[in-house]
Amino acid sequence: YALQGSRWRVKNLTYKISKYPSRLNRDEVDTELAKAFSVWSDYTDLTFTQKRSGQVHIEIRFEKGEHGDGDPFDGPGGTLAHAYFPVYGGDAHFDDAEMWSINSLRGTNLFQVAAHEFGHSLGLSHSDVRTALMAPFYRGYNKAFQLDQDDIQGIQALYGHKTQLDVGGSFPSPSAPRITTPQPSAEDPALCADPNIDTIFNSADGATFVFKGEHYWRLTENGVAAGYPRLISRSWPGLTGNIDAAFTYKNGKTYFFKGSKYWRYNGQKMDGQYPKEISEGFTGIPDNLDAALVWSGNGKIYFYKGSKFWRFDPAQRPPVKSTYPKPLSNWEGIPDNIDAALQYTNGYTYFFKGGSYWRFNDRTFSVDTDNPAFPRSTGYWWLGCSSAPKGTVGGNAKYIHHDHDDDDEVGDITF
Amino acid sequence: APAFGETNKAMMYLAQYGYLSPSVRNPSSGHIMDESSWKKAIAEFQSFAGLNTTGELDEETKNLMSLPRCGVKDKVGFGESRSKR
Repeated sequence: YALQGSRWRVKNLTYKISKYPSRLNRDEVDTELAKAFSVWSDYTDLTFTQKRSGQVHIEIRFEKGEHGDGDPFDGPGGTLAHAYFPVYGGDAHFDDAEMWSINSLRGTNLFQVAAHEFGHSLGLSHSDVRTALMAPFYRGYNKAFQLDQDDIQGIQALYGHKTQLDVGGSFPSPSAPRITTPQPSAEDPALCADPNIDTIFNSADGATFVFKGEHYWRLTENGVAAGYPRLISRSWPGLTGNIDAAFTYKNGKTYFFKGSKYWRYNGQKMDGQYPKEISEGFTGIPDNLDAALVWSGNGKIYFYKGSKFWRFDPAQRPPVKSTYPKPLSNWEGIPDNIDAALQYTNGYTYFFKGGSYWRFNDRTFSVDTDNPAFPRSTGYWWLGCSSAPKGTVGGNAKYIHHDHDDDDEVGDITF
Repeated sequence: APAFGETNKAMMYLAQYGYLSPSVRNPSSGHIMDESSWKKAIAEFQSFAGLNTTGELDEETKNLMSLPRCGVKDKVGFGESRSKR
């Protein structure tokens, strides 16, 4: 993602549609644009309120050709819309010569384009991640639209993580899956009896998978999806069981690690000739890893093994700096010898060990404080095990307190 | 003539989205550009869009340039940036 450099100082923003499109129903436009704003408010504490008159933060207009800002529209195709960054007022203009459509494969989908433009209104520039909403090219109507991790990281870099539910009370902020009452139907008795996991990762399309032995489960908001477990080898042909670590990188590819080998998949299709040696593809990273993740703090890949961790940056030569490995105790509150780690779709980082998990706060750079405190039961909060404890559970977390000086010990960012 | 037309169109496109100076889009300014600036601009666009960075106005690049897109510049602030010491 790329930030333009300006953002709103307030989180409660107002908008007004000053000029509606000529070919769509006004109520439907209101609904679609509210939906487009909610794409961003789902992941932050931003709120968007429509006003019919008066001063607003973001003004929206559907215009044709030259419309007063010196950047004329070009008719159907070409430029679809443009929007101004917060420092320039945040207004969004849509080319009324386009065939705007709603829930249809025909025409240009209003919701998707509006969600993109509002990203600019909030301070996001174009992303070079193809799958991101903030990529500049229109990708066609996608019924199952989901914000890309890249977009989530971008908006949260500007406005922070979401801490409140939209309606009613607060949810265990900012928690893992939004589970309040695990559904019995979403339980797997065997998994609940032994909730230790080998690895957990998000696929490029945002689904979360848990691997254990030869099997895997897809997680839902209520626990595990129906129809699981399934065999890893059947869904990811060529991959074996008992995987050590996995992550999906921003190129959309998923990497699996086991022993001295690694595999790369594009979705569930092997992406070339694998397995390969970790020492070849990930120079500087040891074999027999415990866990791996792409950290939301800086987008770099972190590998964990025993009491140490390594930071891997494919864009650097060498990709692992000579100052690594570093002690895992730098991740304050996280125990050694973890089983799995994940950057979840809410942008937070989670560490798993022995049926317990810890949520890491990238801002305080320590395990999050919340009620119930961490570690919590993986069974209850992630796997939907209704009989598992809801509160704090045992874990061998080492709470090491030390002051961070100007040289952070995890990445080249300033805390 | 067709080749010139395509080049001219691509030049306008690259200027519109921040890869070349906005003065390229001004028909009253007889804009002359050296080949390296032109190739660099195409390569930057190709790199941003995830294409092979050939620096040539190939078919794949032209196809991408013809796609509907957002009108906001990919590279904000052309010509306004200062080099970092």
